[in-house]
Amino acid sequence: SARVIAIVNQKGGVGKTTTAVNLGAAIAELGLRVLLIDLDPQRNATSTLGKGSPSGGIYQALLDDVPASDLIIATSAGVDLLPATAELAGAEVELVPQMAREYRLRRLLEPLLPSYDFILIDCPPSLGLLTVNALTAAKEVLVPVQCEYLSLEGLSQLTQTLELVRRNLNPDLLLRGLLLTMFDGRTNLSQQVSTEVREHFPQTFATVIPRSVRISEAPSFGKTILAYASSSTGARAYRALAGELVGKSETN
Amino acid sequence: SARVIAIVNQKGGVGKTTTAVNLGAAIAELGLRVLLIDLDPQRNATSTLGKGSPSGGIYQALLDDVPASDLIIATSAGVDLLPATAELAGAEVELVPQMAREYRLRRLLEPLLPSYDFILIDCPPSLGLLTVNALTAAKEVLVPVQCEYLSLEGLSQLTQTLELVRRNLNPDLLLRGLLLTMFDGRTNLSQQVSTEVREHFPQTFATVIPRSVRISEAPSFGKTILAYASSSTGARAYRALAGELVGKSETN
Ligand SMILES: Nc1ncnc2c1ncn2[C@@H]1O[C@H](COP(=O)(O)OP(=O)(O)OP(=O)(O)O)[C@@H](O)[C@H]1O
Ligand SMILES: Nc1ncnc2c1ncn2[C@@H]1O[C@H](COP(=O)(O)OP(=O)(O)OP(=O)(O)O)[C@@H](O)[C@H]1O
Ligand SMILES: [Mg+2]
Ligand SMILES: [Mg+2]
Repeated sequence: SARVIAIVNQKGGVGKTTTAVNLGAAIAELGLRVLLIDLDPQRNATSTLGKGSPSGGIYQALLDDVPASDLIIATSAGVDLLPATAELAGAEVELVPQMAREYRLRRLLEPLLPSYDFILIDCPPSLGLLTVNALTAAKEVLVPVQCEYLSLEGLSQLTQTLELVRRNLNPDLLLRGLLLTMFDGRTNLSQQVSTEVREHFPQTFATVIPRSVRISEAPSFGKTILAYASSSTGARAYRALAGELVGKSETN
Repeated sequence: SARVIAIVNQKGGVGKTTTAVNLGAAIAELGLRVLLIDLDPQRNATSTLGKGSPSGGIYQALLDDVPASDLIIATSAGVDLLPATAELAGAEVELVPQMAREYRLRRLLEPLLPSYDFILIDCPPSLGLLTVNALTAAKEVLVPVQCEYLSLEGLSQLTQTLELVRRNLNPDLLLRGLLLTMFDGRTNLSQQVSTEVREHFPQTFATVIPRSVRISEAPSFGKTILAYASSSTGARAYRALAGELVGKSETN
């Protein structure tokens, strides 16, 4: 049954979408079956995979009870995608009065679990109901952390939210790891932040994603870094991350 | 009466907080009276100005009807601050059932308008009720745009939201300008994105904020870039922006 991993950080621009798309593609390259869910109203994962205007998406599954399997599309990156559409922008408010509003994603994913090895959920930069849905549906959490000072600030708020979700909605939720992103070896700041993060969070991945302009160019071609620049430092880092993640089994 | 400017972009990590704090300080350096409002539950503007644990904040004014003037604190950066506290994280959901929920910020700011020349509002990376409150209270909008491909994606969603707010809540709302941030002259991507933005948005500021590690170091010292590295390219760029903004009067 699938490992369900929520990619979460309320701090904006830390590499959540970039990680969801490129890690997903790197895991698929290993021959594993991967589903990527775009739970962000910005729809960046959907457009990065070149699927700008899907006819239906996660909004229809969350609020109109359309089966998720009817909405999933294949992509050239080797991952399946449950895309986001424009209506998702209204979902945070529309979910508020719904019954079992935090469990909707978890319930709609259950029939899909046998069909995939990994399900990755790209979350918006907030700790609202969409992200809470992801944290309730997931068994593991991966937190990208940009190697910048302001990124450190939000980590305690995030771990408090994880604790609240564990206590009220999903007791088995495991913080699988923090992923250092946009690491620039030339600056002291990157070194300081990465030292600080590793001190406070022993479960920080050994793999570090370097700052690389090739990574930020790839989405403009509707490609992952693996397809756009296969031997670049960015592609190699995401392949290493896939290996490290797959190697850490669900139970430990 | 004060010019009220909302600093908005649902895309995360584009430089909203960095612009609110440093532009605010640069305007204050010109001898003008500036109030900065931290409307983001991440509280980055509050902590950047070294005010990590204020006793009260914007949440109390929005939801407990405490007068804003009782919550405003002075800072060493020369701007006044209406800080954010931890409770703000619940405000998006708590505002949903409130009467005139979109007008709450506008109403609480009215008595403050004569006391300031500029009021800057730092918004969270979303288009939810907190940002809608800022867009209803503001007369002008400043949109930071990171010189990256994924930042282009959200601009049409943002302009659609501005149009909705104009039609339903605030007919005078003016898109004052887009601000190109983290511009790295060495990459084609920055050049391409900046050309694209200027083509589609003629009201893009002439001033461009360069990518500069000094800018991202300053918050760890609780300082603005003006105080941390006064003759750096980043400090000069924010001073130029202040001059350009002050030069554009409210009516044109
Ligand atoms: N390792 C990297 N090197 C260089 N640029 C990167 C890297 N990772 C991501 N980027 C770029 O940084 C920007 C932010 O990344 P991304 O959009 O993935 O972050 P996010 O956390 O998903 O943002 P949001 O909070 O808006 O959802 C994007 O323009 C992306 O292309
Ligand atoms: N011109 C710049 N050069 C280098 N780094 C910058 C620049 N502007 C901002 N940064 C850094 O980039 C990161 C994102 O900036 P910032 O937090 O201001 O964006 P934001 O839009 O407010 O993010 P959020 O969406 O999370 O509120 C921060 O770590 C900041 O220090
Ligand atoms: Mg994203
Ligand atoms: Mg911010």
